[in-house]
Amino acid sequence: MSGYSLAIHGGAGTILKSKMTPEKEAAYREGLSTALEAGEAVLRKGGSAMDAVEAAVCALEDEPLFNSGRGAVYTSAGAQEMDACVMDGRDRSAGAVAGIFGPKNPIRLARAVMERTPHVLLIGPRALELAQEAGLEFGDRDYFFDQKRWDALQKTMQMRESGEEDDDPARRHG
Amino acid sequence: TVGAVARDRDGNLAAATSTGGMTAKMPGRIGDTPIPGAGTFADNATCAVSATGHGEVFIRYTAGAEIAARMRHLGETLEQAARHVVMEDLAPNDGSGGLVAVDSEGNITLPFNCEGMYRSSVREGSDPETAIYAE
Repeated sequence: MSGYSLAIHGGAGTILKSKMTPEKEAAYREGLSTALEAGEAVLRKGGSAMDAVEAAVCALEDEPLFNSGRGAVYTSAGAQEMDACVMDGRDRSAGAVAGIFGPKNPIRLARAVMERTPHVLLIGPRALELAQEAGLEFGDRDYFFDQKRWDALQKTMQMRESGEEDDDPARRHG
Repeated sequence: TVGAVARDRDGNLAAATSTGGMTAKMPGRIGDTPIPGAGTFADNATCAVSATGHGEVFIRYTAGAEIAARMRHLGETLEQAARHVVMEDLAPNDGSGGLVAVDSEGNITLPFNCEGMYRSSVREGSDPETAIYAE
């Protein structure tokens, strides 16, 4: 067999070069490098692809620059709802959660769904109970709060109230 | 949205994707991320995929599974299949975004049809590559 491979993403969209300062770009690159290294460290030691993608995504979820985990955006109601999924190419087993808030790393809960239940996708209170059963770490609203995400919500809501046209496809990105 | 795909030394593939959704979304709205075959997909025989973008469109076109289907039934390479889905299926149908994917041989592709995608990749024995815009 040949060697390992790993690829990660931290989202896509209208990333205006005019608004990208050298400091911001350096921070994004650092965040990506940290996540890639977290996943590659697993593969370098002979670990599994599943462990590697979990490690990489956890690092991205811990970095507020990216829209997941600690950097999750807000709904129109001012709440945060997170979705996550894992899939294992060996047997097409999969686990997912949707609309949850609490676990610091939703991707770990998605994996718990795959490994601890006969189901694929869980939502609601039972998903959070599973997170507790699996011993996953929880965060509160202060842990997940991010000023720039909150400000983005206010700006978007103001645009809607004023009827301002918005054809930026990036606003529809997850 | 964030995500990762990997091939380990045993040739096994895996994918993982996580998201907060989109700013000011309707409460309860779910995109493609937690839907296997749409935003997340893995099958050792073909590829592993993690997507980011306009989730509703990625769901309608079952983006991840479609790439695997093109590889399996048309004999396309990962690069051909992923590029077709991102540029020919999603882009003309309001499906802005991109994805990262790896095949059973460890080949990596990272296509996107918007201005940029935060991305990074590495293959054993090579230096990591990180990029934001089309480069």
